[in-house]
Amino acid sequence: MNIFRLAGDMSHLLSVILLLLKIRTTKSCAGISLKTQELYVVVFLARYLNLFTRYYSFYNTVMKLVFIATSVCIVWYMRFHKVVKQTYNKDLDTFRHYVVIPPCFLLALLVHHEFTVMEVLWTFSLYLEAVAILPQLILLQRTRNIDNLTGNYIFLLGAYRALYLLNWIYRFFMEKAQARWISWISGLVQTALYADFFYYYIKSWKNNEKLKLPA
Amino acid sequence: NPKLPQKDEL
Repeated sequence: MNIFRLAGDMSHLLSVILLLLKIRTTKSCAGISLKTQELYVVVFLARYLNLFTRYYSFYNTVMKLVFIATSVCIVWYMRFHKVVKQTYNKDLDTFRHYVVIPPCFLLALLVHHEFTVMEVLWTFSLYLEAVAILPQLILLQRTRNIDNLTGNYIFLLGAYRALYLLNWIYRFFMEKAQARWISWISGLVQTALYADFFYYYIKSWKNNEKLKLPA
Repeated sequence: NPKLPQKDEL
C-alpha cells in the first residue's frame, strides 16, 4: 500500500459516503444519474468476485464489501424509496447505459491478461468503469444548478482514479511491478473523461461561484 | 501465476 493508493481509496470511499449522505439528508437524488450508479454496481460485482476466492487483507475485503453495499444501496434509494425516487431526473438521465456494456465485455474477451472467467470479468470491470461516469457527466450538462454535494461527489470520484494513476507509477518504479497496460489505459481514459469537469469545478471553486458546465 | 498483475488493488 502506498500513499497514492490510500488517498485514492479514501477519495473513492468519501465520494460514495457523500452521495449517500446527500440522498439521505435531502431525501433527493436530483442531478444524480441512476444509469451511472447502476453501471457502478455492475463494475463492483464483476471486479470483486475474488472476494470469495482470494483474501488479501482485512482492509481489501472490507472496502470491497463497502463499495458493493453502498452502490447497491444508492440504486435502491433511487429506484424504490418512495420519496427519493420522485426526485430522480428521469427525463434528463436518458443515456442508454446498457449500450456500453456489450462493447466493454467484447473488448474484455479480446484484450485481457489471461483468458479465464475471473480475469475476463475483472478486465470487463475496468473497461466499464472507464465509461461509467458518462451518463452522469451528460446529466450534469443538462442540470441547470448543480448542488455542491453533487459537485464534490463527482470531483472525489474523478480524483480517486487520478490518484490510482500515481499509485501505478509509484509501483512501477518503486516496486518494479510489471506493466499493467489494461489498468493504466483504462485509468487514463477514465480520468481524461473528467478533464473538463475538473476544469469547471476548480474554476468555480477559485472564483467562488456556482458550478456550471456548458451545455 | 507470476505474470498476472496482483489483484491487491480495489
